[in-house]
Amino acid sequence: KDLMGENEKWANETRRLLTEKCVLMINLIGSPGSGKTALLERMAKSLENRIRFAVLEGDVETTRDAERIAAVNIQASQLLTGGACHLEAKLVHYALKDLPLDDLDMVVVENVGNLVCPAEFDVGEMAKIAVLSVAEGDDKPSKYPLLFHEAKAVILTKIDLLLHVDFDVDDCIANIKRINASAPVFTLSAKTGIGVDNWINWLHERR
Amino acid sequence: KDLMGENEKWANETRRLLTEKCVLMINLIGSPGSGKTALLERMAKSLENRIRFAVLEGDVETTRDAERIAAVNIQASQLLTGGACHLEAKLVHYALKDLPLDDLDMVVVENVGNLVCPAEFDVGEMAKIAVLSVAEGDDKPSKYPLLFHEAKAVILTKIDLLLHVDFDVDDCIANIKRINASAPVFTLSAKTGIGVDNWINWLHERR
Ligand SMILES: Nc1nc2c(ncn2[C@@H]2O[C@H](COP(=O)(O)OP(=O)(O)OP(=O)(O)O)[C@@H](O)[C@H]2O)c(=O)[nH]1
Ligand SMILES: Nc1nc2c(ncn2[C@@H]2O[C@H](COP(=O)(O)OP(=O)(O)OP(=O)(O)O)[C@@H](O)[C@H]2O)c(=O)[nH]1
Ligand SMILES: [Mg+2]
Ligand SMILES: [Mg+2]
Ligand SMILES: [Zn+2]
Ligand SMILES: [Zn+2]
Repeated sequence: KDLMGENEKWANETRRLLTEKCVLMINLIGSPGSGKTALLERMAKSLENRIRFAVLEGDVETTRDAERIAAVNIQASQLLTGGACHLEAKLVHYALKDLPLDDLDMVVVENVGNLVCPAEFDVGEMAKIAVLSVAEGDDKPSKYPLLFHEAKAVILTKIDLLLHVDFDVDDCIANIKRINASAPVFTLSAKTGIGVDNWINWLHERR
Repeated sequence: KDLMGENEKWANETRRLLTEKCVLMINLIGSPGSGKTALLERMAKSLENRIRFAVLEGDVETTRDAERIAAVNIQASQLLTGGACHLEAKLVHYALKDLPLDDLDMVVVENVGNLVCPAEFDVGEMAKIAVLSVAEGDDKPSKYPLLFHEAKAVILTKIDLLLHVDFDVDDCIANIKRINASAPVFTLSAKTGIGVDNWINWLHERR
């Protein structure tokens, strides 16, 4: 439809800009509370300027997430939709132009908390990354397949909670593989730091 | 807009039908994995036919949730959107007409897992019920205010996990009260059953 064509024009503009500036952009998509912001807080610690990155924080309301990122000394711009359930390419494009792209290796878009709609919108990213916490249940990839199909990688978060929740990691990975045979699955905890290095190495290789 | 007007016509049709049949309808809205289906499984046990109810299960894909409800001997119809991130009134209206309304006291709509869009759509319910799990974080009401503003009651689920997550119940309730002064907040666990009776009593009083 026309709106999608319009979105795609902006996504391609963004892709052109990022290629020219040699900046990697990833689009983190997951439910509210899946742990996206916590993962970025952890990455700020673990990356220690090995990869210089900034964050485009997408939310319906509040600047809370951008403030959390700023508190760990990473530049963050808060994008507020005021109601829309997903970020679109035009909004992301304008926010990008305000970042110091010449001094960055990577931009992370944290999309609005939502497992459905963000998967449908290209915002010019190199990769969509699906974020699912072990508290949400191992059947979620099957129930929300588009995101897991589109993702270039999947992150299972909060694995420190595995002792206390009914989550079968093998079942969940099998569900993911049925939908997407090639995306690697990273199991990690932003709380304890376990597994975060493997995820960071994958990012390093994508640059 | 026209589409909203159209949706509202069907919602009012539904309200008329439910009033005529003396059936209470509630619309459960919360993130993927917040515990909506688990709560319905627990209600099937606790209600033991005191309130005769059926479920309209909304999902993007799979019949998993309807099957879980059927497995505890409650009638469930699976409504599949195939992509839409929320249920709409017309779909709910047609599904309702296939239920044995003369033999029911209540219909529960379990909406698509999503904290944003379902709050915008009236499907003819008497009440929207916001469902938030303690694993998601106590800042979510502020970040996704429309649902909490529209809800006639809020359910905080999975309280058995409180020892293992960073969730301040008082902060969360304060966040909710700022947005919605009158909605009661029920803290419960579908896993252990704690707090479920208070929720059920509220439903009883609404009939
Ligand atoms: N136990 C545990 N809790 C975590 C972990 N990561 C995040 N959390 C908690 O999960 C809750 C939600 O984390 P957020 O980082 O706000 O989640 P989010 O995906 O950014 O949420 P939205 O931006 O609203 O979509 C918070 O209470 C975090 O403390 C983890 O690795 N382990
Ligand atoms: N510890 C604990 N886990 C729970 C509780 N309720 C649900 N869960 C778990 O949370 C996960 C998600 O539960 P569901 O009932 O599928 O959540 P849902 O809200 O119906 O998910 P969607 O329909 O996909 O939006 C499952 O692994 C459940 O076992 C609870 O009270 N305590
Ligand atoms: Mg966040
Ligand atoms: Mg469910
Ligand atoms: Zn949506
Ligand atoms: Zn929607």
